[in-house]
Amino acid sequence: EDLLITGVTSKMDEAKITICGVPDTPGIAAKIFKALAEEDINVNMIVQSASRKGINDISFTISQSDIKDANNILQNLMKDVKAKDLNFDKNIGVVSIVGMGMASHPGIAQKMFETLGKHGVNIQMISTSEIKISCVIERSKVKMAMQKLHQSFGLDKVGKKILKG
Amino acid sequence: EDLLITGVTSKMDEAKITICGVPDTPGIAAKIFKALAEEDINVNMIVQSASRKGINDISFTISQSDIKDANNILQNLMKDVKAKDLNFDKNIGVVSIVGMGMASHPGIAQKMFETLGKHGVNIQMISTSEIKISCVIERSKVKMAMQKLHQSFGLDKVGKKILKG
Ligand SMILES: C[C@@H](O)[C@H](N)C(=O)O
Ligand SMILES: C[C@@H](O)[C@H](N)C(=O)O
Repeated sequence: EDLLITGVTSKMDEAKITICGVPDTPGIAAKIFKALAEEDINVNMIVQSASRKGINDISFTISQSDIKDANNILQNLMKDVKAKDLNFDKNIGVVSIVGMGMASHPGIAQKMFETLGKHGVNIQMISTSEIKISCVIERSKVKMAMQKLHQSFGLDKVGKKILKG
Repeated sequence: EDLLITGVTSKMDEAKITICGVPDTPGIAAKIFKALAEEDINVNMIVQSASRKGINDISFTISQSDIKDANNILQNLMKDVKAKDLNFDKNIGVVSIVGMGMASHPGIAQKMFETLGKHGVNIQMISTSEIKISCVIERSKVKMAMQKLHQSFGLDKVGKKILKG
C-alpha cells in the first residue's frame, strides 16, 4: 500500500487519565468505560499495553471540560475495579502524524519518535493505526514539536508528501 | 459526526511484544523503533499507556514470521534502553471493530469491552482511533469473540449498521 502523509495535527483541549493497578481480568475495561459512557463522557484515545503479573494500567484521554465529572465517576469506581491509583493530567497535548498506509511503513513511527526524542520531548502515551500515529506530550512542548515534525516530514514545503512503498 | 460500524475484523498472524521497565525519558521509544525499522520489521499497533514513577512499558504487535529477528534485535537493545524485561506472546489474535466516527460515540468501546468481558475474554491490549477499536486477546477465543461481537453490533444481520449521532 502506498504511504501518504497528509499532515501533523495537535489537540490541546484533552486531559490524560490513567487508572493504575487494576486486575487484568475480564470485565474490568467494560466496567470503566460503561461508567464513563453512561455519563456521556467522550473518551478519545484508549491505550492499554500488556500487563505485568496480572495487573494492568489503562490510560485514555477526555476533553478537559469533562475532568470534574470523570473524576467523580472514577473515584466511585475505584473500589469496584480494585484500582490502586487514579491519575489526571491536564498539562498535555496530543500530536499526531496523519496519513494513510502508515502501518505498513516501519519508518514513520520511528521518525516521529526520533524527532520528538532528539528535541527532548518525552512521549507519555503512544497509540498507532494505519491512518494516525498519536503521541501524548507535555503541553508546553506542543508548538515546538509541531514545527519539528513538520520539518522532518517535509510538510513545511508545499503540498503533501507521497512516498511509494 | 455520524457513526458507522462497517465490520469486525481479526488478525491471527500477529505476535505481541512488550518491552518492560524502560526509563520514561526522551529518546527511548525512538531507539527501539529505529532498531526494528532498520531491519524492516513491520510494527503494527504500538501502545504505551502513561508511566508509573518514571518507568514505562511499551507493547506492540509484529507479524509472527518476524519474531526471531525481532527477538535478536531487542535482546541486543535491552541493555542500551535499560529494559527490565522483554516478553513475547504468539498466542494472540487482534479483534477490531471497524467503522467511522467512533471517537465521538462513547458507547462503542464500552460495548466491545462488555461483549468480550461477559464471555470471559480477557483484553490484553487496547488501541483506539476514530476508525478502529482493537483489542488483543487470547488466540483460542478469537472465533467465539468474533461471533459475539457480530451479534452485539447487529452485524450478523444484512448490511451495515448506521447510527445517527
Ligand atoms: C485490564 C482490563 O483491560 C482487563 N484485562 C479486561 O479485560 O477488562
Ligand atoms: C517510554 C518512552 O516512550 C519514552 N517516554 C520516550 O519518549 O521515548
